[in-house]
Amino acid sequence: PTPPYLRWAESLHSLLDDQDGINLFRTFLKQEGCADLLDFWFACSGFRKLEPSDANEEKRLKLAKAIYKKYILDNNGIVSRQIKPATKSFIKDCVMKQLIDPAMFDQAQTEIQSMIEENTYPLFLKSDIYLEYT
Amino acid sequence: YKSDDDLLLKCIGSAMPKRR
Repeated sequence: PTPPYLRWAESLHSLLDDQDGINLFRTFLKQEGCADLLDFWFACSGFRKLEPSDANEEKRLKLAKAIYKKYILDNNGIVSRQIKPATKSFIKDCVMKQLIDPAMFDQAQTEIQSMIEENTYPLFLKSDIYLEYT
Repeated sequence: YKSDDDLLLKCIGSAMPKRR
């Protein structure tokens, strides 16, 4: 069978599907000062998994606000700088009007994912940290 | 109430693949 670290080079999803791959990628991103990109990507996935129900409405609202505050509100943040202004105002609107939808971060997540796929993921595959691991 | 950071960490963890 193919060793995990070779599968990580096949696609971003193969990398993000493996806990060791995530850990190594995050260490690399941390060195580059952009671990927030990965944290945000996973936060969006985790948020989407929270099914709307009467029991967790408050939690979903609190979580949506927390994601918004930490990654999107500060325009100088690494995540915020990679998200289109229209996408940011859409999320801001959802939070302000308390219209909490499981898909409200989907577009922002897609934009961050494209940036990772085009930029940090190829750099990771060429990095010392990955080459030493292999 | 849990802090925002705690909530975020749990959310991020919930999206990660389970260890084999």
